[in-house]
Order: sequence, then C-alpha cells, then structure tokens
Amino acid sequence: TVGCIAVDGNGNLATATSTGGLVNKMVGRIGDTPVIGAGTYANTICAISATGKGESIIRNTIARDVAALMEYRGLSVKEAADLVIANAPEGTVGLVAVTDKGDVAMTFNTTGMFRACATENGHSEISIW
Amino acid sequence: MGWAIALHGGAGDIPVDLPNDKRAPREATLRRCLDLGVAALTANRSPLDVVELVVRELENCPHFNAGRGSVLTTDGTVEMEASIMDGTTKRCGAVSGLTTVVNPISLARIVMEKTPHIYLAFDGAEAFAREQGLETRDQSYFITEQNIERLKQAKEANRVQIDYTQPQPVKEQVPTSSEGDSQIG
Repeated sequence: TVGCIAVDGNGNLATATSTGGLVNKMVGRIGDTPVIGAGTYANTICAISATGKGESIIRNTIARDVAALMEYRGLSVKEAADLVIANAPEGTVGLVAVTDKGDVAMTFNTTGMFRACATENGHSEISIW
Repeated sequence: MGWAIALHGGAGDIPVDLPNDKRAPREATLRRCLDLGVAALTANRSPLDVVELVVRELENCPHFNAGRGSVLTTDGTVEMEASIMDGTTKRCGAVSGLTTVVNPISLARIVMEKTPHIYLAFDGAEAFAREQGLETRDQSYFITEQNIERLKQAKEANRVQIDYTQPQPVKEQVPTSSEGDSQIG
C-alpha cells in the first residue's frame, strides 16, 4: 500500500491511498483502502492515509477515529494517532496524518513503515523503522 | 500554518536487516516522491493535485504494493484499489477490483469529480476507466517476479500476508484459514 497526505499554505487538506491488497487474498476481497473513513479520510482539520491489514483497519475505523479524536476531544494529531494505533491489534496498522496547521504524525505498530515527510518550516524525514 | 506533506510505502514486518538491494530502491523512490510533492506544493498546486501525482509516482514504482508491483490474489491476478478525499469539501472517490488501470488513484479522482457516486468497483470501474480514456495495460504489466514468489510462499504456508511479512519456516504448523486473523502469522 502507498499513500500521501498534503496541506497547502492556506490549510487546505487532501489524502490519497492506493494498494494491491493482501498477498494470496481471495478474488473479490476488498480491503480498507477504498472504504472512506477506514484507510483514507480528510476533513478541514486533518487528512489521514493508513496501511496494514485491511480487516483490522476497517474493524477499527482507523482514519476517521483519528479525525474524530481531534475534532471532538481536541487532541493533537500525534496524540490522536498514537491513541488509535495503540488500541489497534499489534503488528497490523500504520498511518500518516497531517493537520491544517501543518503538523505531521507518522505512527505504526508494525516493525516498520516506509515513510517520508517534509514541512515548510524545514523539517524533513525519510525513515523505515 | 504552512504547507506539509507525508507519504508512506506500506507498513509491516520489515526486517531491520533488510538487504541494501531491497532498501535502497525504496528509499530512493520515497525521496524522489517527496521532492516531487514539495515542488508541487511550493508551486501552489492544490493538495488534491499533489496527493494524486505523488501516489501515481508510487503506483508506477514496482517496489511498492500498488499499481505496478501490486501483490497477487490467490488466483495469481491483481485486483487494485484506491481512494482520494478532499478535506475542504469532503468530496471523495474510491475504486476497487481494478485489473488493467495503470493508475488507480486517477480513476478514484475521476469518480469523485465526474460521477454523483463515491465508489465504483470491478467491471463497472474498469468500464468507466476505458470510457474516460485512462491508460490501461494487460495484467503482465503489474505482475513482478518478486510477487509471484511471495504468492508461492504464502500458498505454501496457507496464509495471507500484509506488506513485507517475512516467509515463515516451512516446518511451522499454521492453522487452517477458518481461523481468521492468525492467517498473518
């Protein structure tokens, strides 16, 4: 699975995710990526793209949960992402998230996640573990 | 306030001793895609344009599980899926069951922008892609030797795999498929 989230200088947000799914999946199996709110979600507060085991991401409505925690409880993107990932089954989920202010979270409970980010104030990262 | 971008290439059981010949091309693609996205943001492209063009680039890279390089179904075929969402308007598009569309994320965007729907799947999605003139290729374009081998290993172990799951030693007794989540080992 691959995904990207972006916010421009005016706070407009967008997200996109694409995948081939699970190795050896049944023909016709749908994962989390096309289920808006599970693997992909964006509103005026944040944008999220998730990756991992689709069944786990759908059951735990990962992307929308992160947005809801920010929207209703006022958590930061890092707090919200950490809480949602901590409560998902171990070894099954990773996500990238960005807010309208340009704050980024890249959180996962798997061994690693291929990830990269950059912000206008000069922060840049490319990591795996 | 300021622009920001983040992208991922999948999460999973990525071994910390990943050989350089597997690590380097993936890191190089992440770097290239990040630079592409930053250049588009600094050129004042919309976030929707930015996420689409970055994901298209990742779909075209055979080292990631999307587009070219998609993992295989139990039949040895590809069935790709994608979605896109605009935070300002909450407009969104999703597709699944794609077998020939080179860039699924672009079809997802056209579903969002040119239909009253959110989600198209399988034959309907494939037919809509052709109607819209999106680039299509036959299945062989998407299938890599590495993913053929991964399917073989997963079949031998009688399980499904998320991105980067390492093959299990053959001697391990794996529960039958009816036991659900234990399938990822």
